[in-house]
Amino acid sequence: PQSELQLCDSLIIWLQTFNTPAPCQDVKQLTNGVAMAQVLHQIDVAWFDESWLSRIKEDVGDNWRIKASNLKKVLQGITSYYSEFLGQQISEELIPDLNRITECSDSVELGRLLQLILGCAVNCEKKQEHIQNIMTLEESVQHVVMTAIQELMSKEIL
Amino acid sequence: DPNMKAGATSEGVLANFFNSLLSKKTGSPG
Repeated sequence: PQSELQLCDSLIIWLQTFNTPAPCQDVKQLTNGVAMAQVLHQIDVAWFDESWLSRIKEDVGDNWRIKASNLKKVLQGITSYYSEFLGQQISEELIPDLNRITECSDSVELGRLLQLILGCAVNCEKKQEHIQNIMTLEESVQHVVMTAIQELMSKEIL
Repeated sequence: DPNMKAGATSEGVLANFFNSLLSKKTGSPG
């Protein structure tokens, strides 16, 4: 089985293909939730619209309260996307512990959050574009992405 | 070449998986 760290690293590589205005080169840069929110906005601009995106604060710095608030909004957005758009409930074991991301930049928990974003991408209306994009990634990254999607599918609660 | 064969198999697995995902209906309930 792939390691949890490999999951995070590979999904960061995938995330970079969205060319977000906010940097997303490593775990630290992602912990404020800004780049993830921008990716969700690209995945489904109607759902994660300008109004939703504007509630994510960009000037975060080291303020852990703002980081926590942003991450909470990102996870809430994803959860409602799964339940209201995809008609699925996210399995408890796939839901990341946001406190661990805010407090210690935990790669395992961040990987879980990125995995849920991946689930949005491969199920949304523009999924063809996203899947074809994944197919251009390095083979080792594709393998991790495939396993992550398979895990999501195996734990789908309709 | 066994390496090439393994690579081709691995590529095939990935292509099969992602192509089947492409043909899967979008998860929207309607």
